[in-house]
Amino acid sequence: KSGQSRMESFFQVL
Amino acid sequence: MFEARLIQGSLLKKLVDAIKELCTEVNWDISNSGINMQSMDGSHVCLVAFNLRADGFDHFRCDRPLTLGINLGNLAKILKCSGSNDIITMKADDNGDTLTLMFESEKQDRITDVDLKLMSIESEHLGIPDQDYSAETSMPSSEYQRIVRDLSSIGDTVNISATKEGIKFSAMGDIGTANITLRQTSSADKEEENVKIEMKEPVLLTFALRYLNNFAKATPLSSTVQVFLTKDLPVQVNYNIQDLGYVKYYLAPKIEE
Repeated sequence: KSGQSRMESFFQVL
Repeated sequence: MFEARLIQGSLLKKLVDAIKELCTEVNWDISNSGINMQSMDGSHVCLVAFNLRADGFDHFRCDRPLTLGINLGNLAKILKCSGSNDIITMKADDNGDTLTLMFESEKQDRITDVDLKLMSIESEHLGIPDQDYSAETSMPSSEYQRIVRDLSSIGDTVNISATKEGIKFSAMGDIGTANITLRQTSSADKEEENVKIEMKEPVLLTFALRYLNNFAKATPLSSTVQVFLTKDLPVQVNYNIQDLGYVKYYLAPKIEE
């Protein structure tokens, strides 16, 4: 089963 | 104050149409180098960024950096009042709460001006480092549009894999499965009609087709699109806007839970 990841999991919030 | 004049005003209309469904309220950062925007969609699954270089405009003036909070749906409504051959000028005062848009017909015999109310928008900015991509593909933007549209009738998600065979897009759904494989080409009459693939390592990622389809709204902005795949990272879909800048989309992958 695959789930949707979010952008913050990959790039740092500045 | 800020003032920018774009002879090919239709590019601004196409740009706003290409991003308005993903991001509704955004900040445009204006400086003497141009206009930049970065915004995530409401669910933070994708990120949209554009850059319009000052030197891509026929006239560009920005006395000090400004942030303009814009409702893109409202801006799109205003841009509908412009003709496809109109020259568009944008103006804003340093401490003003409106963005003035002026549309001049080609013959300059009809002039429309509209003030758009600006907003104060809280937005998060993500730092996106320069990445080493696993695979980079350049293809006609119409080809990308067709692939994601065709696969959407099969399923909701797509596996994209880069191997020595080429780039393969696979969708699976209740009605069956579909695979579309693109191989590198060199025979097209025009360079931009070729598919170019540069692969450093094989990669396989899964994405929601709904977003990839939405990115194809930028097709009118560019004849080609670049798709960057990186192991365990968001896919990047780039449209270069000739002589003006770019719009880039990033989409977070689906991951095994």
